[in-house]
Amino acid sequence: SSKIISITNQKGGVGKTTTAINLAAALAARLQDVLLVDLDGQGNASGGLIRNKKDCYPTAYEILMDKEDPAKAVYSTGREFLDIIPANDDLNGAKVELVSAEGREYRLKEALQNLKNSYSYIIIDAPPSLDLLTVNALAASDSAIIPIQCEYYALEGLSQLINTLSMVKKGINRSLEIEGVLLTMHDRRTSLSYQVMENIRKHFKGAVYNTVIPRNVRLAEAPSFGKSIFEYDSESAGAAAYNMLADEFLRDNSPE
Amino acid sequence: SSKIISITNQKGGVGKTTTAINLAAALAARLQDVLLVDLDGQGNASGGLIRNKKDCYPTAYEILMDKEDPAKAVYSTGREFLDIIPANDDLNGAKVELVSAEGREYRLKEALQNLKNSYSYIIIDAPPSLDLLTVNALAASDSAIIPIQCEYYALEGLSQLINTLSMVKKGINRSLEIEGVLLTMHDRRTSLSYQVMENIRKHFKGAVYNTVIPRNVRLAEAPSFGKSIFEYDSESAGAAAYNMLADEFLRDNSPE
Ligand SMILES: Nc1ncnc2c1ncn2[C@@H]1O[C@H](COP(=O)(O)OP(=O)(O)OP(=O)(O)O)[C@@H](O)[C@H]1O
Ligand SMILES: Nc1ncnc2c1ncn2[C@@H]1O[C@H](COP(=O)(O)OP(=O)(O)OP(=O)(O)O)[C@@H](O)[C@H]1O
Ligand SMILES: [Mg+2]
Ligand SMILES: [Mg+2]
Repeated sequence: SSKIISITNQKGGVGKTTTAINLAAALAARLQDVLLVDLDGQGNASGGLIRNKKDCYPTAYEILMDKEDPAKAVYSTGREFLDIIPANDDLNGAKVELVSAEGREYRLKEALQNLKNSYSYIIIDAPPSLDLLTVNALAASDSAIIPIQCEYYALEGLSQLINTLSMVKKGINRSLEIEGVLLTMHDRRTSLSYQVMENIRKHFKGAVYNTVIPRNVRLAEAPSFGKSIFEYDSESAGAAAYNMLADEFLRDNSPE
Repeated sequence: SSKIISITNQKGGVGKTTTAINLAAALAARLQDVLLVDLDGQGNASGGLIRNKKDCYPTAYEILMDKEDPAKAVYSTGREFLDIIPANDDLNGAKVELVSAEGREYRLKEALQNLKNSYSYIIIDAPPSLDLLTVNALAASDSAIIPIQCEYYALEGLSQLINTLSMVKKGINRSLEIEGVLLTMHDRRTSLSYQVMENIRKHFKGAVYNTVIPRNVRLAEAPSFGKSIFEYDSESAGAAAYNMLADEFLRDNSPE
């Protein structure tokens, strides 16, 4: 059976999509069967890995709305061990359409039920909000990875994020855990980065990954070629960091 | 009478809050009466300018829900010519509570009706989403400033953003215009930045500000002291860029 992990933080631009794509790619390279679910109407995870996202039907929207068989929304990314459920703008409509629907928080969880057995890991890229899409992601997940930018506003949003996670854990998904807190866009040249890092490590203690993702322009360039960082520049600091993260992640998830 | 301007882009982390705070501060320094409205449940615009946001009641939430007189939600920032309507986590609840309310898109517009006459400019910091809060901001506005990061994912989200603006213009607010498109976090050292800039200028033509905001760590440090960039480091590249933006903005808005 597989483990389902959401990449979530309501603060925008903290590296959720970059982490979802590159962790998924790194796990696939380590022969883990991975499904990446794009749950953000911007469709950045889809756009960063596949070129034909506009031609895909059905997508995440149709499976949340229970209009199509979830298996039909699974597409190959052209890489071994890495499939994707893409997303597009329709997903923004789902939030409104599902408001009064029965069991609206569990739509994704139900959709992934039959897919779980074909993958070792399912990784969900969540949007920058605390809305129904993010709640669906957390309701379907065993755990959540929280990317946190080494910047001041990251600290401000923490308490809201923790509130949301505990609310979902109490009311919707008792087994939800924090998989880890990932420090991103760390810039060795600025003292702000170190101050925020210190603060986050004090706040989350052992939940923070040893791996810190540096600010590295190669990570920002890779999606414009539809490539993971490993395909685009395997020698880059970004590739090294996401490789380290994948190793740390697998150590946490392998049987003793 | 005053002009109401939303700072909006559903892509996260592109510099909406940084632009809202520093443009508002720069206009206040040019003796324009400015009200900054924080419409993001993260409350970053509030946290970046005032220290006591947790003590404020009422806030943006109460005025959207029509529970308090809007004038009561206006607070001084301690700077001349710059007031704020702060926000906190409650605002995330408004989205759900307002779903079936009468005239839910026009709540902010109505709330600002009586405040308009006391300010030359009202600047609204919108959240990273295309939801009811952003629609409220656009429905209340004369125009929108669109910050766009000089990065690949910025290009992907453009068509959705344009769709949303034209949807609001057709259905909710006929007079909504694009005030300008602002290129942010430009990094002179990377070719990606120049490629994206070129692409955006081709796409938006004359709507793009001549002013380009460089990536400048001082802009990221200032909010941790609750200061605008002008108070924190008036000699920085960030301060120079936002001063230039304010001048360009006032040129666009001054009578011939
Ligand atoms: N470590 C890094 N170094 C440099 N750039 C990065 C890094 N991680 C991500 N980026 C770039 O920063 C921007 C924001 O990252 P990304 O889109 O992954 O964040 P996000 O949290 O998914 O954003 P959103 O909130 O909009 O979903 C993107 O342009 C991305 O390419
Ligand atoms: N020009 C810049 N140079 C360097 N850092 C910047 C710049 N502009 C903004 N930042 C920093 O980048 C991060 C994102 O900026 P900001 O929070 O203003 O974006 P936003 O669009 O409001 O994000 P959200 O989508 O979460 O509302 C913040 O930590 C901010 O301090
Ligand atoms: Mg994303
Ligand atoms: Mg913001």
